[in-house]
Amino acid sequence: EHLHTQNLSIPPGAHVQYTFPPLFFYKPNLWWPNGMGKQSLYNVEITVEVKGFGESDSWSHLFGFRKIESYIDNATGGRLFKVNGHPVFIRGGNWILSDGLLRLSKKRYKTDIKFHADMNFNMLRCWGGGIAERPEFYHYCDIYGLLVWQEFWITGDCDGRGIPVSNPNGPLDHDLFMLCSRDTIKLLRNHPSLALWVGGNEQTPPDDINTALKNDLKLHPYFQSLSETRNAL
Amino acid sequence: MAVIGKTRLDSGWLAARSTEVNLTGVQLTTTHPPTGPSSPWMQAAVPGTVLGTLLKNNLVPDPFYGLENEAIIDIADSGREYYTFWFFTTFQCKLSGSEHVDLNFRAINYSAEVYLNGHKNVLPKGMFRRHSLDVTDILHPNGQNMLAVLVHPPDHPGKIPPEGGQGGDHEIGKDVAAQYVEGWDWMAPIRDRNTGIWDEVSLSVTGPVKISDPHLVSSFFDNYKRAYLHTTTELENRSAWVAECLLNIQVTTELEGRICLV
Repeated sequence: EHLHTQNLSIPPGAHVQYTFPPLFFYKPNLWWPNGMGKQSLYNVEITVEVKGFGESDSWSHLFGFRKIESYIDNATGGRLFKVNGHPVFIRGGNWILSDGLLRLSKKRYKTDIKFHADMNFNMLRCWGGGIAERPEFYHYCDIYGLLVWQEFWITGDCDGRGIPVSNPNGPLDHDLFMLCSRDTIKLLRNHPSLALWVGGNEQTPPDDINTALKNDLKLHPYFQSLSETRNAL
Repeated sequence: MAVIGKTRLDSGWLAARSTEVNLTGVQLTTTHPPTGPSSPWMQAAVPGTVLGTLLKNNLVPDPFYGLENEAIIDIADSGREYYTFWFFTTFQCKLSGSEHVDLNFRAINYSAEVYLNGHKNVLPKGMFRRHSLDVTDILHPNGQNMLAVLVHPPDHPGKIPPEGGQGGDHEIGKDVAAQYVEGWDWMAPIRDRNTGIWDEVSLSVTGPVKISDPHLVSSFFDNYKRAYLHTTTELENRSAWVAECLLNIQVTTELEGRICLV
């Protein structure tokens, strides 16, 4: 039941988007943060074969079944997290980046991230003055169960709250900022450890950017309706 | 016939400061390629930054030790061209009839010009964006290809005030780039502002149809007993005829212990 094949005709030069029928899983092994259970991962593989050519392209990614919710707690003003319906006590650490000369390697990421998991952390916060972390970073967070809070590239100091106050309207090119954001979201969005996108560090992005980010990142209406259906059920 | 799939280009790169190379990108990738790590060319760390390459060749002290960072000239004092670098490599790739190949840069800081076998492409600004060039038609017929990339630093590298401070003079905030590079209360400024081909470079060979950016989403019911995997993908037919495709999705789980799936 975890295999589906679909015939498709694609016109010459066309760029299309295709959605598979949903694949059903009964009692899947769920992905849990460090300290709450196993980080069960499934390998999802997509291939496309073309008549008269054979296999034309393939793609694969480790995927974890989990549902992450978070909301601001009115009593404390803090953000509360739930994973698979269970509240999580967040033991988080700041993450700037692996190396100031960007000598980023799988080996280094594995060591750094396992180190944090061994210290009993269950979240890493990628600070807005650093980088959008790389797929290899997220891969090991998937494996070791570290939830990731990923900030976009806005900081209070450089974007309107520093001394001297500078760039109150953020970067010069907002379209470029949104293009980079959208491409980064596509690069990282399938990792089960990705728990939260955050506009910036100690600063809200300029209104147009903030509105666009919120709009791009809200749950697709299809899944919104699904979750409402679920509640109805 | 090239093998379908991705090949990383992470070895055999050379680099040189742009002001020390009197050739154009067209000449570098046709008639006058560098022959090896002889001045002004040096072995390069790709993926990596300009400073990482200079350190690899012992041309700067290691900024992580003592006050050595003070001995490295800051881009504000040297000017952007001092950290504008050429990166050069060659690669073998020979396609059959209906194969296509993309040259992918997963991240470049901050903008670049790419020359492949004498053909120029511009990689627009932005530290956090992927670039993918369909180079099928500009591969060399003999399969031996020459690639040169001229990488430019961020537009606003800024200047570090004598008192330092968080984000220096904040000029870097005008660009879409990492801001820590002007220094923060916990670290010294990075002299080249992390200029370079800082993430993986790869070639991806496909047939006529290419898969892009699949999106995986799960939904749960009955207290997580019932789950669905929703998958959307982009597909591109780069041939001149209708492609009759068979699209497969398969989900397998890592197996417990020593159980093997036959």
